[in-house]
Amino acid sequence: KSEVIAIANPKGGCGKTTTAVNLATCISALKRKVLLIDLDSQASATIGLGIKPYLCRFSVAEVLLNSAGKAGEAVYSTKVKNLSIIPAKSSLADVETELRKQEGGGLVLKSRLNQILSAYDYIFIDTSPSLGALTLNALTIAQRVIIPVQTQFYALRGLGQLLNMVNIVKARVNPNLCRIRILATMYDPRTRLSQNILSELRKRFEKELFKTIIPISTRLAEAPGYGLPAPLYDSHCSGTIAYRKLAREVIANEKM
Amino acid sequence: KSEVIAIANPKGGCGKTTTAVNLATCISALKRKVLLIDLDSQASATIGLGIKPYLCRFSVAEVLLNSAGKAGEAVYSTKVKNLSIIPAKSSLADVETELRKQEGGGLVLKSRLNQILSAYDYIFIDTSPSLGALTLNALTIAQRVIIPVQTQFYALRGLGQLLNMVNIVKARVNPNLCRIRILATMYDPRTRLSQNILSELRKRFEKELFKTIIPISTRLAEAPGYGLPAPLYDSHCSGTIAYRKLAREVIANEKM
Ligand SMILES: Nc1ncnc2c1ncn2[C@@H]1O[C@H](COP(=O)(O)OP(=O)(O)OP(=O)(O)O)[C@@H](O)[C@H]1O
Ligand SMILES: Nc1ncnc2c1ncn2[C@@H]1O[C@H](COP(=O)(O)OP(=O)(O)OP(=O)(O)O)[C@@H](O)[C@H]1O
Ligand SMILES: [Mg+2]
Ligand SMILES: [Mg+2]
Repeated sequence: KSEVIAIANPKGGCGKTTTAVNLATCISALKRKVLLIDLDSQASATIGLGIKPYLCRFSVAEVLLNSAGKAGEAVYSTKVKNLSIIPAKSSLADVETELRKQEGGGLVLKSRLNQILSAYDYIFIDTSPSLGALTLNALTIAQRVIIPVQTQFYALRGLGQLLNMVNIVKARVNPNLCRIRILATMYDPRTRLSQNILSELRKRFEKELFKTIIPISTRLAEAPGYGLPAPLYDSHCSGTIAYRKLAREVIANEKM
Repeated sequence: KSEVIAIANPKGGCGKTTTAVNLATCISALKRKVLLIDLDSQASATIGLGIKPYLCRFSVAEVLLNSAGKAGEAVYSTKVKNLSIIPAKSSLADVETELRKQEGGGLVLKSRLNQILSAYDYIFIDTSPSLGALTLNALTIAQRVIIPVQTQFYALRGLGQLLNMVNIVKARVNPNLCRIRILATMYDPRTRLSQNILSELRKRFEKELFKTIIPISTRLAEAPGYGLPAPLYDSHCSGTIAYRKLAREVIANEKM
């Protein structure tokens, strides 16, 4: 049975795309079949996996607008074995406006993807920094949500608003959305700020917080420039090691 | 005559709020009367200036929905002399949905603020990481746009989409939107990535790029935790020095 995991947080720049690309890569290395869906019109996850958005005839926009025929036509292979992607293009920004107007605009992705989901063990959805119609679509189809939180002050503040939103979606639209997990990202052990924020996260969200912490690592930020996930760019850097550890923790959680 | 400057970029976490709070503070220190408008429901700029969103009876949401009576009732003073703020509250997220439904929803802020703008020399608007109805309101009223861009790979990619959007707004809604400026932020001279991205910005956007570069500075990230802008938290750190330099460059640009 496939497990759908949304990566979401309206706070910008907290590591959603970096987590989606690298976690999906590390999970596929553990012999799972993985699909990554890019639901951000900035198409960062698409670019981070070395795919040029403008060369893709079908993207997630066509899947949502139903013009891709079968959703499977928008699935592309990547340089990573066992990892496929449904890319985003900048046209996705217009789809968001369309979906808002429709009754039940939050359920479109779920109905369009139904026929292909069972082919994958894990489906990750990268979302944009907003709580709009597209992110709602991701939360409606997901069984789990991973919330990346930078160990910085502003990031901690936005968390309350997001947890409220996720609980509303769970109550109204998607009772299957059972597990909410928080991932500490860009942790810099040299600064007191990072240490303070991490201990605050541990105090307030002990149950939800992953044991794995993603450290600040320049190699993680360099990899997208080469169109490679970190494990292919530098398999021994601290970022790759952390995402591999996270992948094992995510798989172990399955039975929780 | 007052100058309205929007701080915008749909890429998340590029330094919009940090720039809005610190630039507004440094400009007010140069004997200008400044108003900061927080147009992000995360209310980071409000919190960064030490104001508790839930204690504010009126916020920008009430100004937009016309329930604040005179817009002036939503203006609060801050710890910074010459700097006032119209705060945000999480209710702003619902206003965005309302505005989308209305004809001319992009022009509401302009008409509601008209009577108070002339009381200020500079009005800065902090926006959320999206190109939705609220950001459109900011771009419709602004004469200038400052686009903070981290010296990172993904940040460079998103720039094209934003410049297109701004040019559309200029052509269709706001011919006064004459100056678009790009600000390099979170620059880390120790990494080749930062250096490469900065030289790419200089090559592609020589005319728009500010001479001032904002360096990576932990003190900038610590200050919001104390509800203080950086110049009040640590007046000699590299972040404060850079924003002071930027303030002088922005004022010098006035006559451009
Ligand atoms: N652990 C890390 N160490 C160093 N740099 C990182 C790390 N994680 C992410 N980055 C860099 O920080 C920036 C923000 O990360 P990313 O784009 O993944 O965040 P996001 O939440 O997807 O942003 P957005 O809100 O715009 O979608 C990127 O330039 C990325 O390369
Ligand atoms: N020059 C800098 N040096 C170090 N840290 C910085 C710098 N500028 C911003 N930061 C920190 O980086 C994070 C992102 O900055 P900020 O919140 O200002 O970006 P933003 O564009 O407003 O984000 P959002 O897209 O969520 O609105 C914050 O935690 C902030 O404190
Ligand atoms: Mg992203
Ligand atoms: Mg902000």
